[in-house]
Amino acid sequence: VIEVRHLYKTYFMNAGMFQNVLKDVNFEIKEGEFVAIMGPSGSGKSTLMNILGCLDKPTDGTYILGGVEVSKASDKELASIRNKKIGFVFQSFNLMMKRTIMDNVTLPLIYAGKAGKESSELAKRFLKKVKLEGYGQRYPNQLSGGMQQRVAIARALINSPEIIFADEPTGNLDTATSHEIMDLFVDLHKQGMTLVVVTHEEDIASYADRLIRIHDGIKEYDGPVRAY
Amino acid sequence: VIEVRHLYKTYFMNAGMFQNVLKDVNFEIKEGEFVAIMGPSGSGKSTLMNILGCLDKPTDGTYILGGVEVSKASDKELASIRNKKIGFVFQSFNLMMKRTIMDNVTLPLIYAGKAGKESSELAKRFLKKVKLEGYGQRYPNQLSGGMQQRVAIARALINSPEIIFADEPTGNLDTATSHEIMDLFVDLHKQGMTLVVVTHEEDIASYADRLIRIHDGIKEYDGPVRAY
Ligand SMILES: Nc1ncnc2c1ncn2[C@@H]1O[C@H](COP(=O)(O)OP(=O)(O)OP(=O)(O)O)[C@@H](O)[C@H]1O
Ligand SMILES: Nc1ncnc2c1ncn2[C@@H]1O[C@H](COP(=O)(O)OP(=O)(O)OP(=O)(O)O)[C@@H](O)[C@H]1O
Ligand SMILES: [Mg+2]
Ligand SMILES: [Mg+2]
Repeated sequence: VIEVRHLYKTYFMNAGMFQNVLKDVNFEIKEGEFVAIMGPSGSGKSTLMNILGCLDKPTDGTYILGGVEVSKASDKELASIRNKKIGFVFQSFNLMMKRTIMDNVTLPLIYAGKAGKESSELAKRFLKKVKLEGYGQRYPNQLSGGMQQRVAIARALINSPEIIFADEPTGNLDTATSHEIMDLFVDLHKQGMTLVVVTHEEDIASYADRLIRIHDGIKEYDGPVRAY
Repeated sequence: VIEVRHLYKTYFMNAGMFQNVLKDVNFEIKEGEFVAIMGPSGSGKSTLMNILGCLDKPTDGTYILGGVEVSKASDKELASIRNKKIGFVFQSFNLMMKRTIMDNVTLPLIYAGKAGKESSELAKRFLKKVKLEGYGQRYPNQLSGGMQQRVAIARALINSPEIIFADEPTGNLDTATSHEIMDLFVDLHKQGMTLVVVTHEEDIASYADRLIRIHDGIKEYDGPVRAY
């Protein structure tokens, strides 16, 4: 369902500065796979995730998602894929600080044109899955770091997307809560969802079937998690 | 150097809602100690750190820092202690997004009245310690999550404070970089700094001499890290 060929990403900054962040990245992910991505800080994982999640475009190379060549898609097409097929958990959560938890979690339903009177029931169900039932009327700054992370997770899942991209979803969670979240991801995986999870922790990576390691923007390992 | 007695923190929200977040917390930290704080997501660790770091006041109880009763100090006194004695690494970094990395790192020098022509040399030295030399002219949004976290760490250290409060300083860092940061903390500890580090990871906690566990706002363990 995901094909990445000769992907390059270069950031251009002021004063002629530029940085080659992704360099000739190639891989395929089949529908229903559970892939972990690991690599040092600054190696390009979030940059890669943003391209996979249709939030950014590569500088060069091809990205095909569900048969659609994303690198050539119009903004309108990209938005439609993003809103209907993808759930994205950001490394820094990206919650709307001035809106309630309920509004934050139901946002993807509005974007996908699916909002209706069951939205709040659906939101409560997903808040319950991340152990945050009862927090719907609070604001993000009234929640701890790990609670905000879980709101971001609930928001990514509420649309029952086909693909979940999670950028360090357990970085702010204690061990027990991290495992609860990974169990939730395993459940979704069993129901057929494709999952791509960036993590810094071997324990979390070991929930996946496959591991891709990135170093300085280059893919340096792509294979089973266990054999590593 | 730190004495906390019968500390309570309650948050009051709209519609008569309130939450008792810290409940009768008591402990002492001697000068030069290295303490780790662990506990589930939402248990009150950041709330406690904010009070210890003089960024917030308790609802009840006493907090004495370096002999000064913080709970009774004026805002001016609190600011002076904060700027001269304390280095704080926030769980969500709190960088100034519109200012360069250099400006972000040298901010504490300005607050402590120590800014001068050596500020930028000092900043470069600390950026080097967190493996970010050369990034001084960039902006936070041009850095990865783990790089932003390291900028926050460099900023906390630049004033050579007597006490460092670090709220999950390695949450966004890969294992190797996490250990580099902890080695840096160990160095500072050997030079006499007092360190209080909140972490979710046992590996990171084991760098400390002592462990305090918080659960639902109550201190439930206070003793050696190893014996646990
Ligand atoms: N400004 C606030 N108003 C209301 N409640 C708050 C506020 N800040 C924090 N809380 C509540 O206080 C509790 C403890 O929060 P705190 O941030 O101290 O937890 P934590 O132990 O640091 O968690 P984490 O490991 O997830 O970072 C949480 O239940 C949170 O909802
Ligand atoms: N908008 C941008 N402009 C310029 N450079 C950028 C930009 N965003 C990211 N970078 C650079 O791209 C590189 C990779 O960043 P990325 O966020 O993908 O890393 P990462 O692997 O996710 O790291 P971490 O584990 O710390 O989150 C970094 O060196 C960073 O400085
Ligand atoms: Mg990242
Ligand atoms: Mg916290």
